[in-house]
Amino acid sequence: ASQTAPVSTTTQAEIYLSQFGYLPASARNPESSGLQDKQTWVSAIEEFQSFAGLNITGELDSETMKLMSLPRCGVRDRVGSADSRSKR
Amino acid sequence: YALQGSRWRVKALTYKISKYPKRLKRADVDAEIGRAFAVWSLDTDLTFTRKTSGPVHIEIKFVEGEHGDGDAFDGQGGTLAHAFFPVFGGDAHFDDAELWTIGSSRGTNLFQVAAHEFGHSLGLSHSDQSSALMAPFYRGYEPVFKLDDDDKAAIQSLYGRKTTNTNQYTPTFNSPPSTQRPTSFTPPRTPLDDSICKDSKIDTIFNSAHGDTYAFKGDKFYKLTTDAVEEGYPQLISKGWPGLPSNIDAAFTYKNGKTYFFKGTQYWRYMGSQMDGVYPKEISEGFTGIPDHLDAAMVWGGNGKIYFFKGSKFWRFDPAKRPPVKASYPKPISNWEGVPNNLDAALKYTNGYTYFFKGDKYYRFHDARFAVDTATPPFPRPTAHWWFGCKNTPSSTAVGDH
Repeated sequence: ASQTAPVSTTTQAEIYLSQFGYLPASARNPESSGLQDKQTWVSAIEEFQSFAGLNITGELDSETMKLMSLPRCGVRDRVGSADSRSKR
Repeated sequence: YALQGSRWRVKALTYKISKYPKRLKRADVDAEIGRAFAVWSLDTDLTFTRKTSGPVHIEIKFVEGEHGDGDAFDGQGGTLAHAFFPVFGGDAHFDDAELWTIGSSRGTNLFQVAAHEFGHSLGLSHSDQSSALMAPFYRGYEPVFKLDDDDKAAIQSLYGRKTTNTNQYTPTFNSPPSTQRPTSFTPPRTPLDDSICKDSKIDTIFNSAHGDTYAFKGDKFYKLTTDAVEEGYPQLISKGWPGLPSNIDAAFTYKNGKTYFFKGTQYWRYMGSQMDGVYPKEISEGFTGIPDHLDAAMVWGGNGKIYFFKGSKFWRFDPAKRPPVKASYPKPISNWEGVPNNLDAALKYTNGYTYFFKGDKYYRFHDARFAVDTATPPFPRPTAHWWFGCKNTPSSTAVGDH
């Protein structure tokens, strides 16, 4: 069986963060060159680091990419998409 | 823990395995899947019955790559499995490219991953407690499995505590199926009595031990859905909580499942809607170090401690400590960056966020940054629109909002 590559690039991290609800779904499509403003990117990393119990640096550091490479559940960490009204 | 927002209306659930993994014996898979479901029966009245055909609540499949739900699996490692919340059907899919194993440190343990996925099938989202079964990361084979308190609190907030004594460890077969899927969500409506839309300032807001959200105002209370007032509300507080007065100052539900109400110099304790002992008591008696005539109270998601707010100050109360309030309190509310003084209410909501209410507006707090959250539309936001589902009220307070 093919082995999933560990997360080691910004693009892979962007796809990961979008897949699990930290970035808008648009970021998940590697073809689209969706531009993320810096604050959105930093917030997404902080959010993931906080959720995963890592030091909250806002930087895509090795610790963070190591955790992104762990086997995990495919359900998003943040459910209740930002565009639905019920996200109070 | 965090809840997705939907749950099953029934507790007797059925399931079937419509596609088995390549490398394991069917009988072994049946046993492991039954054990994984039984994890959620230990602390609730949920029961799970395996069927071999026909309609069921939860369908289980072992599949590879693209498998028809738009969420393709990715080969060995990475994503191991995913499941759908009750409102989306509750089914669970497992990546059959994984080396699923039973009782071994090799490969990926089927029981642990299945128990996690069935948490989603029942309405649980991921937890940020790394020790919880509902944490998103696979922690490797754990020969001795134990459900974390966080998971127990989560499942009981949806389905209540266990009242029957049937220990459902041996899955039962083919009892008459109730194929009722969760009723579709009725669209939120503006509350029948829409006075709350004209004046959305509240006295207090809290979650019950079952995860229901209630807002108090005067002698009435409103039960809230995920974005509006539930039909048939408001109702009288004296009906919902016999013995409780109107015009409550503050309220919260602690992890012991009890709800505490505060008014003036006194407080009341309830288990569900029943007064839990002889009340009222003096706040000074039960919450030494906490002042009277409070503005707001909540259990903060960041550390599970109880916070009280009054005027420009706040106190932290830890029942497990002596004294429960450190001498360094009170502290200024300005420590909670962006949160105003003289609050009306505070709440840790079922989506895991902390909220503060003042006047007709509310603030969402970013626990990790310890500051009011930044979002669009910005905070503070109008409470009427986002919490009570009021139509023709603005969704933003930003001046010159485009």
